[in-house]
Amino acid sequence: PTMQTALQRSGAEVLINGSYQTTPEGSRVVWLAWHIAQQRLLTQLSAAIPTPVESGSATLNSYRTALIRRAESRRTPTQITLNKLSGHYCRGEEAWVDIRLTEPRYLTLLTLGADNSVTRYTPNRLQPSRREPAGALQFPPAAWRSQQKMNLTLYPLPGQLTHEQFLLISSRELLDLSDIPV
Amino acid sequence: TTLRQLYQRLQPQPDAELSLIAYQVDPHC
Repeated sequence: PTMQTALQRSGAEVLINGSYQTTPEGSRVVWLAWHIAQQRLLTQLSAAIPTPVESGSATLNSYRTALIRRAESRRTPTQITLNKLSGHYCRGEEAWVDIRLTEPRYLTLLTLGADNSVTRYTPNRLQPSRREPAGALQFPPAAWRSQQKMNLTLYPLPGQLTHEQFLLISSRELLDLSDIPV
Repeated sequence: TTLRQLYQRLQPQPDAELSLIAYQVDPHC
């Protein structure tokens, strides 16, 4: 695929305009990632835009709208970072997700596998759905990791650099995503 | 569940906020 993007920063607002084209036999999902340095911390944001199967091109309108909506709120209620800000892990390395909430939210944490499968980490049997209070939390929780109760250990596909994503969905109201496999 | 199906389900949920973070796992380190 080819891609063109333009990034404008104005105060707290970040607008990203872009378009991409794929070859007719190109991937059905295009991933765009960009890096924004905020107060010396590198925040990695990625946007996922499923491309239309029937068309070889599309624009970023849907996600741009979402970003503008987030910018208007001036404060994003949910922020996530990884324990390694670079996002680069070696085989067998442990990962966890740091989550910051500025208001109480229901959370669903999913992983998007290298094969485009979607798997749910939480809610789960040990962590049923509940509205999490504002503040900081981790998945898996630090106590669970130290007790070896739950750890996330990452492995690549055989012999290849493997790209995957964590997707956190937060909402004020309970979203029922319980059919997604744990 | 595929990613496409998930996005279709979340589209009519104006309250839902999605935070996506990418990582890579390197087999050579």
